[in-house]
Amino acid sequence: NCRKIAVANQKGGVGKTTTTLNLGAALAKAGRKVLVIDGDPQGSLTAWLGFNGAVGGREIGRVLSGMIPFSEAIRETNEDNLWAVPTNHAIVQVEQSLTVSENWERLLKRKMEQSPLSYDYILFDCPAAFSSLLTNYLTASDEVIIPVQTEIMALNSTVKFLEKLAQIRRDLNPSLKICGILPVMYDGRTRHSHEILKKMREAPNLKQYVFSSVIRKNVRLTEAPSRFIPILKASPSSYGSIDYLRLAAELIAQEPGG
Amino acid sequence: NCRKIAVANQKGGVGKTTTTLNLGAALAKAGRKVLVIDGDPQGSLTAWLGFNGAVGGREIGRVLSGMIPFSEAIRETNEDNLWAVPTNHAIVQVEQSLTVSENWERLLKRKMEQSPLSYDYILFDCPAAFSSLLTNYLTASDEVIIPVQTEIMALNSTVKFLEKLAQIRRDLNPSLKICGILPVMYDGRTRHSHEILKKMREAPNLKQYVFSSVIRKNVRLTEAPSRFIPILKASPSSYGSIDYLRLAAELIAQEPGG
Ligand SMILES: Nc1ncnc2c1ncn2[C@@H]1O[C@H](COP(=O)(O)OP(=O)(O)OP(=O)(O)O)[C@@H](O)[C@H]1O
Ligand SMILES: Nc1ncnc2c1ncn2[C@@H]1O[C@H](COP(=O)(O)OP(=O)(O)OP(=O)(O)O)[C@@H](O)[C@H]1O
Ligand SMILES: [Mg+2]
Ligand SMILES: [Mg+2]
Repeated sequence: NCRKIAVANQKGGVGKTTTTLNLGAALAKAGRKVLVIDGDPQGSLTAWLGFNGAVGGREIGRVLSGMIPFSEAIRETNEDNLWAVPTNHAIVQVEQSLTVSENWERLLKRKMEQSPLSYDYILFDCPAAFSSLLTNYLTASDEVIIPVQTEIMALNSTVKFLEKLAQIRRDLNPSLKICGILPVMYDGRTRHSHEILKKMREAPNLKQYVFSSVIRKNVRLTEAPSRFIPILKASPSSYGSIDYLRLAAELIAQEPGG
Repeated sequence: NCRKIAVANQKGGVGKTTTTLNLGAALAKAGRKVLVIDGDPQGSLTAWLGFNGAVGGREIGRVLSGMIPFSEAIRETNEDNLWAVPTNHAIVQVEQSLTVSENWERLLKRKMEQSPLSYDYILFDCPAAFSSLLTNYLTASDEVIIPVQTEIMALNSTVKFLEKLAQIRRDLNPSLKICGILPVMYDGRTRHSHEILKKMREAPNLKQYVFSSVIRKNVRLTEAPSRFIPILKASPSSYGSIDYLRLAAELIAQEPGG
């Protein structure tokens, strides 16, 4: 069965795109059929996948504006078992006019239901900030992965984001559950990182969600986008690879019968 | 004369708040009269200054909604020569209704002109994302400091932000100039950080703006918000302190006659 997982956090620069690309690639390496969707007008996932501006008309903006079916926006990547829906500038206009139509929050959900999809995992790379696009992705998905930096400033915003998810669950998507809070950019050398990770694992309102897997700060992950390949190809033996492979294994272990 | 500087970048988590607080404190330490304004509904600058939720009605939201004059929102801090305009939830409602009124882009500028202000520096801590609030801060200020991480993903968004500034200069604020691009979170141990800093200093469209001062990645800066004091107090001899003092000196050297 298909797990639809939004990779989301209202804060910027916390590793949403890095997680979508590399978790997606790790699941694909494990033999799962994976579709990653670039839901962010900024298009960093699209760039990382090597589209180099040549996206053409088969992208998420035209799906959301009703011009093409969802399946037409699905593109191959250079990785086995990994497909992608890219983005480009079209989505910017769409975002502005999205809320005009009735039931706009379920627009992407409906478009996806109208297309035959045979994936094990669909990952949505979400934009920072609360927006009509984010609402669409959280309504179209069943689960959320929340990347959270192991830094003090990241904790308060996590609680705020959980409140937003509770609101979406009440008003739009009763089946939306938290797949997990993913500690990211963990710097084992610093006591601060260690203390905040400990806080996350002990906080009564967070601890049940925090993954066992932790993504360590690793410059190979910072470099990988400039090479247009996932970390598994760029630096297979790096901590970045090991950590995302471990997260993929943790997700696979959650599968029914696995 | 008063330098009004917006600390801005549409990306999240790039060090805008860290720069506003610590550059402000460094300028104050050098004897300049400094006002920092928390323009971000997320309120991390307000939290860092120790307001602990007890902001009351003297904050920027009520200035923007016209309920109080700007001067009434100016608060003392625990640091000599440093004042602050905090924020709280009021600004969220204001942001949503801001664009209704005529000439809304110049709202804060007008409010500030109506108050007697005797500061050497006014720093605006800006929110991530393009928004009506950001437009107000960029119209109320004369200069912009753009913190940019020395990572490949940060470069493209910098160019995009410069285009936004050019648009604001054309349409709303002809005197808006770039004070400088500030390389931040520089990790001297990694070749990647070094290469991207080099790119910034050599890129034809960027190099004339890049500060000499670089803010190194320093866990003392990550910790300081949890201690509710600027880095200069938290860890006076750390790289975080040294780097922001150096940036303050670079700004002071730009002053007429200095
Ligand atoms: N574990 C990590 N180690 C080192 N660098 C990382 C790590 N995770 C992410 N980065 C770097 O941090 C920056 C932000 O990451 P990323 O773009 O994935 O975040 P994001 O949440 O998608 O940002 P945005 O809100 O802009 O979409 C990038 O420069 C990325 O290369
Ligand atoms: N030079 C640095 N060294 C180490 N950590 C840093 C540095 N600068 C910022 N940080 C940390 O990076 C994170 C983001 O910084 P900050 O909140 O200042 O960014 P911001 O641009 O204001 O974010 P937002 O878009 O959420 O307002 C924080 O956890 C902060 O403590
Ligand atoms: Mg992203
Ligand atoms: Mg900030």
